[in-house]
Amino acid sequence: MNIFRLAGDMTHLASVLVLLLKIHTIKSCAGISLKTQELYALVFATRYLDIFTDFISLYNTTMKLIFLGSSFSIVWYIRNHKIVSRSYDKSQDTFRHYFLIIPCLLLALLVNEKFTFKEVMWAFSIYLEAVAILPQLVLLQRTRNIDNLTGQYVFLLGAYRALYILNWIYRYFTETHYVHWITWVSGLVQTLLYADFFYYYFESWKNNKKLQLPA
Amino acid sequence: GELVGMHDEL
Repeated sequence: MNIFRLAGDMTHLASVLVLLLKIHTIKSCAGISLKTQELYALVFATRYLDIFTDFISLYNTTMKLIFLGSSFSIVWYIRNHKIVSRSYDKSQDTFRHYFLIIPCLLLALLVNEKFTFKEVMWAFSIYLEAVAILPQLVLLQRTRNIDNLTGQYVFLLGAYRALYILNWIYRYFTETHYVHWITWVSGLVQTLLYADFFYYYFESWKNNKKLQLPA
Repeated sequence: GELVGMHDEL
């Protein structure tokens, strides 16, 4: 565990907390894509199949449980909570899951570390995580007024990915035989998807103006 | 420490 990895995980955790804060305290999910949240739930469900078989550390298991629990409860809140679900605008959140899930599944069948059920599911989760933010980014573009919590949520998710890249660079130089092409390439793609968002996020911050993405 | 064959990242 290095400082970049820890900072990345904490940023990821912070993003989840920001979203839960919005849902629990403000009782709103306005501007949040249910499609993206469902994809994340699928990402964690398929990636953490090893939760009961491979023990890495207490930290690792705890974080897995947090990400699994929070992602499924967020989906439940947006879909089923009496008040929260009212703020969900289905007509704006139109991205199709299948366009992302099917290509990722096919890619996972072709490119994986080992052709076993668990490894194919793991590779699938890595590919799917890389693109799972797309419905959220599309929704942001359509939203005239992006509220602060939504902007911060997406920013923290992007920051988490950027910190993971620093973690890989650090590990590459400090550990022997640390080479993981699947996570590196997917992680790089995932981080690049945020580039445009980051640009407008910093612009709005610098000029002290409300965040708005050009259509 | 590395755990060979295990995915130790989240």
